[in-house]
Amino acid sequence: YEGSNTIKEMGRSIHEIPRQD
Amino acid sequence: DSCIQFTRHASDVLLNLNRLRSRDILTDVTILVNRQQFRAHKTVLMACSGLFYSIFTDSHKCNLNAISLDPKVDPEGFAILLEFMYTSRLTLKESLIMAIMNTAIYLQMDHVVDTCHRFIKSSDPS
Repeated sequence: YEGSNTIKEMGRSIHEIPRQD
Repeated sequence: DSCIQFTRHASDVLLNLNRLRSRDILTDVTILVNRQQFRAHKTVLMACSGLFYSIFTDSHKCNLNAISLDPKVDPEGFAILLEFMYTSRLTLKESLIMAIMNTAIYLQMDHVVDTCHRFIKSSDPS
């Protein structure tokens, strides 16, 4: 959906899985 | 009505899938290329490669937990393409370009093949 009321959210959308140590 | 489009969502999901791969979490197949082994998620492989799509949509093959590729496939070229699948970044080294392109042809990654063609053309001094 790309309607005129689409608000862009530029930040992270989900939690970040940690890197492998 | 309004809609919030999270512009980073696709890349955030891919980043997490790559972290899962590096920690070997829910990876469900081993790809054997000559003697090298690569762990991966079938869903990611089949989303990126026509060959893997054909293999994993085949009811006789979809449950395989190891797949051997043609011995002519270059493991370094495969490693670069696997990295691309999980990161969107394709490392094109001149010394490996033919191996990468031939592997991409074999894996049926058509857009990558086109990109390799353009890279070769742009590198050719004549």
